[in-house]
Amino acid sequence: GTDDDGHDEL
Amino acid sequence: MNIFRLTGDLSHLAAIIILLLKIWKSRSCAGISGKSQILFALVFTTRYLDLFTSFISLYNTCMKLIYIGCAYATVYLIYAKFRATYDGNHDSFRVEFLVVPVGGLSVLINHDFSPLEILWTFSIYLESVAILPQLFMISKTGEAETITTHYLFCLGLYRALYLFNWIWRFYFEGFFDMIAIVAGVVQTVLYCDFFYLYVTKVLKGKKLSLPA
Repeated sequence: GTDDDGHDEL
Repeated sequence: MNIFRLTGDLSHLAAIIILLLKIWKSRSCAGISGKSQILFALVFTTRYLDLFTSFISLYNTCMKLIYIGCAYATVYLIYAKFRATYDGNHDSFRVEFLVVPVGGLSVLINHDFSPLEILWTFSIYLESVAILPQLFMISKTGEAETITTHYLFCLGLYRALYLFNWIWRFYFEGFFDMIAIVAGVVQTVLYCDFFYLYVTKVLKGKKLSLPA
């Protein structure tokens, strides 16, 4: 799934 | 951050800058699909809306701003500054056949049914196929300038390196994002035919031309 604070990848 | 992720990002950056410099130095966008570049600008715009909502790192913010800025600069060069050199007749891929299904799919299959998350999902799906107008244009004209093939190689390499990044993150962080992984595999597979031509022709000093 995804992080709570959004996506860290570009 | 691992070595595959970092080299992937740098490869992506190299691709973007190679294309900008190619157009700027030659004062021409011949052989470049403006439609693919518009799609990439749309990809970055819909993906990086989180610039307004969350801060991840200085690296993350800077790279996002550079990618978006370069994407719009490229579109500007193709459709405004060097418009006279734009080969619109050969750039005839119907982008609505990509954007509409991708839009539908991102509403149906996403991590969270919220506007920002759907737009992020849309950008991931769209990125996986955004290069198709460019590949279509090359198949239509039957050739590509060598510098254009370097651009495509770096762009394909970026997503292939991200695949290794995801394998790394799964093993060492227990992290996986199924949407990004599946779209990333699709995106990388689309470059396989090109990778083959790049290695067998361009790296041996020959121009990339397809058999008639």
